[in-house]
Amino acid sequence: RPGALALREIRYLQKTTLLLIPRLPFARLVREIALDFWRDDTLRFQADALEALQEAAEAYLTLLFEDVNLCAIHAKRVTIQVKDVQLARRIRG
Amino acid sequence: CLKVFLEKIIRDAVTYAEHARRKTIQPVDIVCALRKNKRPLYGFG
Amino acid sequence: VSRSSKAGLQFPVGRIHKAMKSRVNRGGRVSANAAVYAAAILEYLTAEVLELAGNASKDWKMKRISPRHLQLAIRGDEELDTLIKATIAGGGVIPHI
Repeated sequence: RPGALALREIRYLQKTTLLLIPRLPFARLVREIALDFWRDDTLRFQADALEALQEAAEAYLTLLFEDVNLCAIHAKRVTIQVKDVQLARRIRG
Repeated sequence: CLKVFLEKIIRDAVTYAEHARRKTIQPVDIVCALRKNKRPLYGFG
Repeated sequence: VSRSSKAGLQFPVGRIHKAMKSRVNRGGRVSANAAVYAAAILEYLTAEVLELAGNASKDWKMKRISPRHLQLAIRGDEELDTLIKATIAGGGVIPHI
């Protein structure tokens, strides 16, 4: 039935504590963003630093999507839209 | 949202590393940057 | 005789006193009483968290407290949840749909 797989995934992921974003793409994204703040591409990241950044980023996104989910349900929708994200961030200030 | 979040944290982390005259970002830079953005992180010293 | 044992505490009163003095404006003055009270409060909060985390790890029949147990203990207790806003690395989320 529609939604059964989604609920099973949610239950599995809420039980685990592993990081969800693949490491290399996340590292590439971080290096790309860091280029704006560093004169050349000699900036290096310790693996632990990337891990800490990823832990914080995923915790931020997880809590944000919990609020976004509530916004979508409040609008009697099951589809998350941009305005849900904007409302969640606006209410958080 | 992720890009905005990472830009804020990485900007502060790079500033902390530059202040320490390092070219390598260490976990302590990330932890200080997160604390400065009112998002303390436990588990990385 | 250590000030901790005089006060009947496990937390180091002298070390906390020194840390408070260095943190308060450089060379500031911190009363000995304040250090004892601070050590007592820190000890109570630590005992509170360890108690709940110990229960969580016992439920999972594990002898070692992991970040997951700490996260479940803190997010599962309303007061500690409002007190501790920090992200616990490797903590995950409370299972809730």
